[in-house]
Amino acid sequence: GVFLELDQDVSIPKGWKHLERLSVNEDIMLTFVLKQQNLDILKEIFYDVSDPDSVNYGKYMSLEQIGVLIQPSAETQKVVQQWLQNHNIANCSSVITKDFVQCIMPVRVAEELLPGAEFHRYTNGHVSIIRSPSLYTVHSDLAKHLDFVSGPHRFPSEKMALKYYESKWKAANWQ
Amino acid sequence: FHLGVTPSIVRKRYNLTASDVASFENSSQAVSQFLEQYFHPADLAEFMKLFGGGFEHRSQVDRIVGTQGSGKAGLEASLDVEYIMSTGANISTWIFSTPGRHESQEPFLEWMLLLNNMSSIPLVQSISYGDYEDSLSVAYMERISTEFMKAGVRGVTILFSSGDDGAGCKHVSKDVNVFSPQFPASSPYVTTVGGTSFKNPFKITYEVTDYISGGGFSNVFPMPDYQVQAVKSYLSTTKKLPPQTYYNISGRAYPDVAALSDNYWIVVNRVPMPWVSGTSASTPVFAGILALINDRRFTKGLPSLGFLNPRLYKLQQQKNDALFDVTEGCHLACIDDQVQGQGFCAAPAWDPVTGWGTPNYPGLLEALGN
Repeated sequence: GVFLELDQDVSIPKGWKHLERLSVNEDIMLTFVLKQQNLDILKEIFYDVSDPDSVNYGKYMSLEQIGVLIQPSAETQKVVQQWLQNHNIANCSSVITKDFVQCIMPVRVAEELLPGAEFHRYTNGHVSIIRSPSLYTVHSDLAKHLDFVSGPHRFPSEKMALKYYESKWKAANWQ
Repeated sequence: FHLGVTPSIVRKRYNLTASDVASFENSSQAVSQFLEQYFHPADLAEFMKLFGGGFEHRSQVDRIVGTQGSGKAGLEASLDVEYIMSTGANISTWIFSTPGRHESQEPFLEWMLLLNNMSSIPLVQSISYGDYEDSLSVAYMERISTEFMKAGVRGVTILFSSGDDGAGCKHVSKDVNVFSPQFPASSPYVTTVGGTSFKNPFKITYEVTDYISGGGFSNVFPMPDYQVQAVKSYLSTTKKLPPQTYYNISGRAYPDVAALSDNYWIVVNRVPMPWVSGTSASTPVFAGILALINDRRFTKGLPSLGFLNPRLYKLQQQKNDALFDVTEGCHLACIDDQVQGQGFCAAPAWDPVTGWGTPNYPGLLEALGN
């Protein structure tokens, strides 16, 4: 297999506690992030419509037009679809731009699809989430069609919590 | 004299008069909430009743996209809505609420998917969310950045808060530290908002750096062309810079702009609360002002501002009074022998603590309204 996110931090952040390993029949959701096409053109358009000196400044595109430009190639769509079908995964949905596919499947199937992943439940005391403490791989035939798979990694960020009372300290200090 | 930042204080500081409210029906703005951040409509109504005097405003949001959980309202969600609707007054406001419908879903990615499945979305999006770059895979950050590009091509202005840990700090090995940039603040395809405080916290004075204001240089994204000149000028004219081993001099530098981030009043769970601070506060304030400028552009038949940075950096190379330059104070960083807790410092023109500065609405409208 090929690691799509070899550099992803898989440590469990402070505040989260391990609860259990999921049973093989529990359902989880994975999001397959498909490789897009024409990204160089998208970038060119992005800067062109944002540049006040360009004649195309403000000439924006609709989501549907963007979809036509960057949607994954027919081959990518077919290979990913085939891969999912081969694992009897049918409960899937996509988006207008066709570059994300979300599927619900039993843990047993998810761990077959993503060798290396092992799904566990964690809690921060308020909510529970499912993540894998080990990196996932995908079959080498799939690697060139996917940017990454969302679901196994990244605990929700809580770093941007407001700093309550810091202002109070600063005001008192100023006085 | 004042006891903290309220809508009237923000509006006065940024020179928004009572008539500076939206008039175009289709103007829109949005804030996004992730894990465990709920908003109560009653809090917004009470906030506007208490603090919304002196300018025409709305007291309810128009649309909640996603699922709002039950339970207590969060500080973050309350603040975002209350302040984007104070500067972006009388503008239709949406809340994207994506706590993760399934336990295995990433709330931030769920938000991206929502944007990718809606043909029409608010044209200014304020998001207070971030992670350290080094905790994320490059594949993830690059793809998310491509999604921001997609939004920009649609004419959407995306603003991210710059973070609340100054330059950040990562311990690499014994006696070796480096600064730790945050993503998506470090994406070259979004506008990043830093934070400031009043020089005198009890008066509407000029602004200085809020030492928590996130800023620095990305280790993942190279510096985009639009900011090369500004950053080069900062690096070559600033006398005291942290040692170069602490940051990637050729990376995308942030923030781009700033606004007050200190000592806010909000209403949460029906209780007025003072002393709330963070760049999560400055971001919706700046977003509301841009939504108001969009409103003025729409009345003239002009398109939305879209991705702001190329225009912003070009604008600042000319003489204008669109932004108040913040030139005092430094933000925090590693507490070690070499930098002793100090990261970058504010300076005339662009700097990696407060960007180009804070908004002066009449000047900004004149610069961006045509």
